[in-house]
Amino acid sequence: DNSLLRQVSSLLRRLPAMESEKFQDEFLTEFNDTLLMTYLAMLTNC
Amino acid sequence: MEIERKQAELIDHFVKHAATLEAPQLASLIAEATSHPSLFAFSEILSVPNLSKLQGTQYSTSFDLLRLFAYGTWSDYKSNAGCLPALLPDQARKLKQLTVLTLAETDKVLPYDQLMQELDVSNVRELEDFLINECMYSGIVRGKLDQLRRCFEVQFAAGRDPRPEQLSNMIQTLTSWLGSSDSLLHSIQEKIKWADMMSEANKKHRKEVEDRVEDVKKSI
Amino acid sequence: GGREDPDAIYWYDEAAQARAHQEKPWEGDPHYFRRVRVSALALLKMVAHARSGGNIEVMGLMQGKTDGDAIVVMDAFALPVEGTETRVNAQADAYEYMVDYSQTNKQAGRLENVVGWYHSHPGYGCWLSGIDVSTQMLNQQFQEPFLAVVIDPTRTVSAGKVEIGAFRTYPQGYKPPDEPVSEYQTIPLNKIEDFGVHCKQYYALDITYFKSSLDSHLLDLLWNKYWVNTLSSSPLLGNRDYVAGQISDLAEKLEQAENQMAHSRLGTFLMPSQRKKEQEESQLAKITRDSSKITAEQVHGLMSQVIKDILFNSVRQ
Repeated sequence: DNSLLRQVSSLLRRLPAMESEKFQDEFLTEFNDTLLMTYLAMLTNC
Repeated sequence: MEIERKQAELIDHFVKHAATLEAPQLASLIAEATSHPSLFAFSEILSVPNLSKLQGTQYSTSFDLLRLFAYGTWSDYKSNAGCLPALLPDQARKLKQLTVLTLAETDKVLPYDQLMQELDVSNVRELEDFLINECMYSGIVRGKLDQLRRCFEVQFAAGRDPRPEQLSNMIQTLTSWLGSSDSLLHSIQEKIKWADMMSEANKKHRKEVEDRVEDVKKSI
Repeated sequence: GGREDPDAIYWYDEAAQARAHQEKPWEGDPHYFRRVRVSALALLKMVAHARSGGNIEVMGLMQGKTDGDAIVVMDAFALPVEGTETRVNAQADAYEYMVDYSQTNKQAGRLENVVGWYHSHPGYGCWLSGIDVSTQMLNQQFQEPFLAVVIDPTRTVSAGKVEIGAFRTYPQGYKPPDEPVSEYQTIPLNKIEDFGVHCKQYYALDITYFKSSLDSHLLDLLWNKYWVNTLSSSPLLGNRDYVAGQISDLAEKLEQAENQMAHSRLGTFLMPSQRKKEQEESQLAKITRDSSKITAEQVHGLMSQVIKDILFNSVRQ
């Protein structure tokens, strides 16, 4: 099915969806912020 | 996808015609298909048995042209221009559109310089006009033109006809994607089990502590 | 064959409604109405309207009917008023609009009457403030049956589900029996007094939802159209201001709790018997609950980001 193959090919070309240093920085910042919040919440619980 | 839906009828039409026509008419059919503004896929037409009979005849150049439109780029045409028929303006535009799709297959960020070289365009304005009017408006690509960094960021590009040798790569990528999705699901399951277990342990511990507090209160 | 038609609820029995209005079974029992059934259409319209207001309180009216002890909300429409928390009966500005709208509705074939009002509490939860209680008491005096609905569009995004509450007030002077404790919700420090003073003057109704077969089909189509937007959005990014506000509020509550503990002789561990008979959650316990809730929402947001990252960014050709 050539149509399906073309669609699959187009889809696979889009991966990875997001690949840039700026994105990684923002993503890791968000990650760290949430981990910090969790840590603070645990302290509050204690 | 949108682009496939749009050209499905066209492909059907050309395939049906190609199955019934003789060699001379096939050549003009190929010219019509390669100039059509909404058709970007040619492997179905290529696989019609009638067309393979063109090879070795006086119309074999038309067959080669169809193959170029299915798999090749504007640079491929320029290097083999002597062996191929002269392109009409519509065909030239189509081949350049297909070239952009091929470039987008390898890189998501296409520098203007590379695009201008591949498409034989002399200035940035002409390149941007081409990308906007011929590529984005026809729906074969979606992206962002970054004038500061002089590049075209491709968010989506329609698929070209895949060559047989590309299939193994596609299968491998899909397998790897399937594998990572499976292991992700597995990890999520594990985390759910862990969360349930921790919740039970926490409840048990809380009850133990409360019982101890009661005991101590009573003893006091 | 005994199967209930899911669209039967959309049939408006004028005679039955007129009979109910004549009999007025709600007059003798302040707790008569216990349930609310909200149509998908009304819910979508109310939430969309509330969300469009941003940080400003918005309000509107709901149209529907009664069905025994349930109020059925079929549709909702926005009112051109703002600042519902700053004055009693803000809807007075929109009386002409309401009358025109109701009349035009009847001409257009919507036979349901107005059965309530809704308004938004952006970021501070679903409850009735003093002004809301006064407004609703007035409505229940003159426009029965009438329902008050509150939507929090900010917490809706943060929690990933619609934050909505339906309330009816008790008559002036009525002493309600002890209600079972409703679901806990965080109240910001600057609203706690307003919440606490009036929380016994109204009760919450159970809310359920319904949709027609056409609604189901349309919602499926909408999902197909908007699933990409849904998948790519993140409450971590969209609700940053709200989360910052929540953390700031939590910090203030901690400070307040610390000051109270410094002044209290016995601390919060031993409850003096002169205080309320029922076990009351200490302020610190409430604060830890709030902090856990905020963190859980953030962790949920981060989990979805991490899952999306693994699914869509870890594969390479």
